[in-house]
Amino acid sequence: EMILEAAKSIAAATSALVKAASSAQRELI
Amino acid sequence: VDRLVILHEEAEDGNAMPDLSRPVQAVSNAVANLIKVGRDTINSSDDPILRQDMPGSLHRVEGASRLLEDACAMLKADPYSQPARYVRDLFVPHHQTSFSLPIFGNRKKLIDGARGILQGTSALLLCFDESEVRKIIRECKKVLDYLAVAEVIETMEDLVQFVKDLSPCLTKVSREVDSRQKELTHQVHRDILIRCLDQVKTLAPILICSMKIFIQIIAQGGKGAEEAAENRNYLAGRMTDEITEIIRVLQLTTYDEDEWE
Repeated sequence: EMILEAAKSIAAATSALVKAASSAQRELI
Repeated sequence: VDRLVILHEEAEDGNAMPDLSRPVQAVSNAVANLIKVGRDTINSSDDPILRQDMPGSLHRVEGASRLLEDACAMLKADPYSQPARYVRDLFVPHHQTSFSLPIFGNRKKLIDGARGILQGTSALLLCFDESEVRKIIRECKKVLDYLAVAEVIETMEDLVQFVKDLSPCLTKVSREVDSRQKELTHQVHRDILIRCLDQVKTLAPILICSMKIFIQIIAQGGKGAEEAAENRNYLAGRMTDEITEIIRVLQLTTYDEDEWE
């Protein structure tokens, strides 16, 4: 259970990182 | 990761990479948590294969997280750092691409870091999942061991003990296989597990009944004992086949099936 939760947090954080990079990049473009 | 690669490509136009310190820190925190939980799992597991395989995945995630942190710090200091040249080949298989040129710098580190974290996490989950499957298989094999002694039970006393031993084991297998099939995304594998489990549940009381009949027959002089033994062995064999099939399907991955592709 804890491993699954930890992995989900990583997926969520990585997804948020990519979204942050995308939106900031779009603003620049 | 694909989206990061595209961002990286767009950076060819000379755009600066944004400051990603906060989201990267969130990823680092999530990774630190996974490392902690992963280590606890390794230390508390009695599965030698998990204890051998999982540390590699943890190291990979840990290293990738450092790569991401480094890249983020360096990109913050120099947002125009080393733009990409050709990166499409990063996610196009080599046999399909006509060019393969390297990409450089901190943006590559960022992409490699994100990819390493996701691949490492995926490997870790797979390692954990395989260990869970081995646990269920251990229980299935206990049932097989009990079924193998069905043939030598010749008294009611032994039969009572046989049922006492087999029942909790069968209940556990039934519960674990049922919860496993619910987790599977592969419909064919799910269906086979459900079907085999139903068969096992149907056959178990019939097997016990046939064993009881055999014992009663030999207690009354033995007429018809041979047929009763045959019937009992047939039922034990059927159950053995179903459990063996459950073990086989539990070990399959989606990649074993053409239709998945």
